[in-house]
Amino acid sequence: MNIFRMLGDLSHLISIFILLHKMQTSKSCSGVSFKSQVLYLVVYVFRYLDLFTNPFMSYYNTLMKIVFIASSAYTIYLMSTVFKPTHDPAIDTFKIEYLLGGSLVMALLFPPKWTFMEISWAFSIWLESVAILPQLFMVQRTGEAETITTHYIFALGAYRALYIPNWIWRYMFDKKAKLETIAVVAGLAQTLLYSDFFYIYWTKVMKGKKFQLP
Amino acid sequence: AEKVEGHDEL
Repeated sequence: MNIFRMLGDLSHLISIFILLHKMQTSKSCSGVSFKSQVLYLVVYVFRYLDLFTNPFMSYYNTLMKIVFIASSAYTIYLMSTVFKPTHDPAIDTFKIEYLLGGSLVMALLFPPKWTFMEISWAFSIWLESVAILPQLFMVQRTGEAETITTHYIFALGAYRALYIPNWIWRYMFDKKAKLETIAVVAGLAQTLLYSDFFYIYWTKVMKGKKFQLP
Repeated sequence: AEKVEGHDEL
């Protein structure tokens, strides 16, 4: 554990909190991509299958995994029941079949090991790297986003971006660390996908302006 | 160093 990893995980928790808070207070999930949320649930379920099989890592690890799966499922539940009338499927039209298919192909081509668990882990890593696309696509379609939604996207992007200095730290100082090539490559790709968003967030939202595409 | 099975990152 190092400061970057800790801040990254904290940022992930904050993003979940912001999203739930936005929905609860505005009684609406408008501007939030249901498809991205479904992809995240798929990501956590496939990645954390090891909750039931692998040797115990740490209380921290187990607790976070449960929090991510549970909060993701709860978000889907809210969006498909209570706040369903506020979701507009007509602007949430990204074809997630390609993301699911592409991630599966990558996982089958380069699995860390040829086991079901390792293939599903790799699948979840690739899928996570692109799971934000339906959300970004939705923002692009509407040309703007509520400030609270941009805070959510920023915190979620910052989580993986902070994993990058974490990997560098581990590579340099942690003798026991095993760096996972797939996670690093996918993590870099994921951060790259956010770069445009980060730029607009930084130049507009941070200066108190509305998030609006040029 | 002992070998740890599985993935320690989230």
